[in-house]
Amino acid sequence: EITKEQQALMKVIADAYNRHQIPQDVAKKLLQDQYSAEENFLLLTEMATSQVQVLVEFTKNIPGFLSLNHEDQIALLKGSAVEAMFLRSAQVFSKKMPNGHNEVLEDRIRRSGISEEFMTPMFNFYKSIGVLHMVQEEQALLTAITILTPDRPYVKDQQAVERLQEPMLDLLRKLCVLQHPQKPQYFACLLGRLTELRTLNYYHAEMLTSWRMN
Amino acid sequence: PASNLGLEDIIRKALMGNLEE
Repeated sequence: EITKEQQALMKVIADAYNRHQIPQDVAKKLLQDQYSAEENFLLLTEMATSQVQVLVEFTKNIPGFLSLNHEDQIALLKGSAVEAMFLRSAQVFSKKMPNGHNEVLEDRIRRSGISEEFMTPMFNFYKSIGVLHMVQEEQALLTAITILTPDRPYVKDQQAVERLQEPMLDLLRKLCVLQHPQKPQYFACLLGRLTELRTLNYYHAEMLTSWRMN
Repeated sequence: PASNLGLEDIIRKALMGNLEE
């Protein structure tokens, strides 16, 4: 059973998540005509910057986040930005887009110069998220849980972060039971994706280096 | 432009709400 307080929390998180999306004009550019390698690089950089801004705006709305120590806020965002971006991108790929748009996007990313060894796990992750068919509330909560990971580097007051993360985990667990009664392992599957995300985050620096080099 | 900033700079500015400055 989801309590009234939990329903309110879910609404705040889901609303904030829906409100803060990459601006249409930035997203649209991805589907436009051919770009040179350099333009492609700049475009993806612009997208990444926009994603970080959107992520920060979303995070500001997570109840209790702004009451954390300011440097801890930055440490949490810095530690989770890449994972949150992969999560958001995975959801873009899971959405039903107009015919051909998925292919254009995938092709653009595949031709961006990132080495194949990083590309494969990334698209595998997108697929593994896609098959879960998460509802928006689950996506929003999973992102909030990712951001509120207490053991990110340089976080001083881990307990304060845990106190914010625990209610989200409890709510997500209940939501999974309600939304997917026929899949008792669903919550565990979602947490498993977070582990996968950590691996992607770990290789992200190397991935960027390969991108820049190419 | 924001694209020339590092991740931490973008986060700090967005947290302070003055990315346009």
